[in-house]
Amino acid sequence: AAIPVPKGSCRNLCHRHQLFINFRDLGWHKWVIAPKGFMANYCHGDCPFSMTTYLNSSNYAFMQALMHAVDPRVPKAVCIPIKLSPISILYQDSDGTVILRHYEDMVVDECGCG
Amino acid sequence: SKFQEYDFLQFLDLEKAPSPRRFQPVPRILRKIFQAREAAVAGGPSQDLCYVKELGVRGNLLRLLPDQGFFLNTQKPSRDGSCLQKYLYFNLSAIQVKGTLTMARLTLDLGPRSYYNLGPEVEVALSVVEEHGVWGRSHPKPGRMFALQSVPGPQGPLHFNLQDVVKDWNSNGLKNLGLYLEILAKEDRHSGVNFQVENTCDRLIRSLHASLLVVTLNPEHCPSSSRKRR
Repeated sequence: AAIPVPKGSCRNLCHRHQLFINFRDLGWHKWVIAPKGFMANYCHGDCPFSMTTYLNSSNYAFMQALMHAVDPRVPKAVCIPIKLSPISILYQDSDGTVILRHYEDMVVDECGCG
Repeated sequence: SKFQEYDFLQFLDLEKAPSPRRFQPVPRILRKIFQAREAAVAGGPSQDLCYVKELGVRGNLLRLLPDQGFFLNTQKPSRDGSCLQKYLYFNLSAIQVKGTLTMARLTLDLGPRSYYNLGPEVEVALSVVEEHGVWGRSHPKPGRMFALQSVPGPQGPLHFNLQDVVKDWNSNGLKNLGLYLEILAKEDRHSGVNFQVENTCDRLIRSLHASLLVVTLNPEHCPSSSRKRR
């Protein structure tokens, strides 16, 4: 039988929450040339069993949600990033050197149950 | 809540928030790489952050160091056509030992390209300084010459590979005492065109701009297999 989607509003379900860090708020605009800030998104929300069947989650999450449905002592699957992207920061140090630095996996693009 | 700025700086591999006195102009090459990276992120394909395709080298940290040297003479050009001598100094202390140096490119920008400064031919000589001068009394002494280049007209950027020189300073124990730059303007008696060597030298002294682009690869962030297999 089709598993009823939980009554809880979608807002409680696992999804990406957007959060923008503006370097000017930190006073970093005095030395960061670009970008003006960056997306510090995060993943949050519930991972009920039904979620794992359509939110691109790992097989392990499906099994864990299934086990949790059978035995609540097994923890639920959790809401985690499943797609990340890098950022580059162009800034100047106290010596006048212009620096371009890349940081891997800094921005959460997608979330899923894992 | 109080933003843990210190932790964030540490996370970005910075001891403390820099406090530059004034912003340096951002060189076109860094702006181009930054914009290409931003576009790649927006476009979606995964990119190899440990390879700088615009420069054709591996690396995940690019630094453009400003020249902190000074002119050694700005008198009239001497008999042998020597236009200017300049002491070049780049503070390499920030280049962490843990990073592997993959590029050190000196750029001498002789000034904007134009149709009316077509000559005279100039010769650019670069040497390593092996003996510090005494401020105000003696000039830094040029040691080994590592580059000599003739340029048809005193204009546009010239690039010199300094990787071996910087490696000597960074890891072979030679002290970084700076570089000695000499530019000679060569009268061209055959062409009959009398280039005003003096004007050329004056303009070069006004427009010369030196910078050093250093690319390093941090093995912690860039394991050797980080390049995607084709």
